[in-house]
Amino acid sequence: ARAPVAPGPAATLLQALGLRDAPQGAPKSRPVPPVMWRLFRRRDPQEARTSPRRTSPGAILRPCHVEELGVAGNIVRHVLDRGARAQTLGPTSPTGQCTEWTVVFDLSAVEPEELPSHARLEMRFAEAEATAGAAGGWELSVGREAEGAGTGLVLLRQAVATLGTPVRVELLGAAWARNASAPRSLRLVLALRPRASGACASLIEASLLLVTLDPRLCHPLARPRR
Amino acid sequence: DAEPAVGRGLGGACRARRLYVSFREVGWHRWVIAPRGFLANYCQGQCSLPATLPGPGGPPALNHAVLRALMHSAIPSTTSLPCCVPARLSPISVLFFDNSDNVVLRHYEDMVVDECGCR
Repeated sequence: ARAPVAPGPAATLLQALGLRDAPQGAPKSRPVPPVMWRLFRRRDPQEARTSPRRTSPGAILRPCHVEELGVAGNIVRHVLDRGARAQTLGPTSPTGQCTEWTVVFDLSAVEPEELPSHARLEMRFAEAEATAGAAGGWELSVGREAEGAGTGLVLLRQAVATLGTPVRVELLGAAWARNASAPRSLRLVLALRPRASGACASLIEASLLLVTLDPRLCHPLARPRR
Repeated sequence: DAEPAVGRGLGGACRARRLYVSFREVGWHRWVIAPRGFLANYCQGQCSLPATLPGPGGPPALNHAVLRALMHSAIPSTTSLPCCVPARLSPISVLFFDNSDNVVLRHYEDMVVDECGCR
């Protein structure tokens, strides 16, 4: 029997930094979202060098804490939907004649040791030209995909006043329990129902901003500075 | 881009030296988005007496390191000198693409040597 091959020094080094494999490189069609740049700049090393652990006078950066989002964490992931699947439903469905979408998020990169502290689903919609300007806004429902197809259990409902800005909902506590690990894959059914008129909208993009705390990389929790 | 390493017993007292880690040099530039590199620094220098003793503004020396240096100066064959190692470090954040095409911001503690000490 062959003994398992020991990982090379490069692989061992990456594992020490919490990475399973060396990433292959930047995907061609994946720009860096502005929110990720903002979060990065909050902890700009240049600024940290001139004023350690501070972003501005008086503002101390707490270790293992994402200041901008106000939650504990040391890893932030921006996960894109793996291809929204649209389905136009009949008048008996909760969305009437409008479409509902199945979105899939691959969370297999999240280690079981990581504790999720924030899971923000962000959606960008566009109103259909023929029905633009729905009076009374919309109601968004987010459900778990049922076995087979269609909406299973509805996880949350939220009023949406306008589609001019991205629609955001917090999934932690709704899609999975607050104290539980993130699922390997998250399949959701999104539906946007007009409150008054028969206006419909189309989903342009859905993404998930997931913040987790990996206690293995958070030394200050176990070793507070004197 | 580093301050040149000095030979054993040379180079003065234990202190932080300049070391810039370039992600291009280590071949990570294809997946690390930012920063392009960072000033990691490293520690080098002698830990013999009196350098081992705490200097003004420097890190407090461990009593063990002082006594070890004292023992070494009295009877060099009994023990080696204390080691010049990081005494205070600070974190950096790295923005990168993972293998699932996710954009990841990861915060790493203890990446930059701010201060060295004899331990």
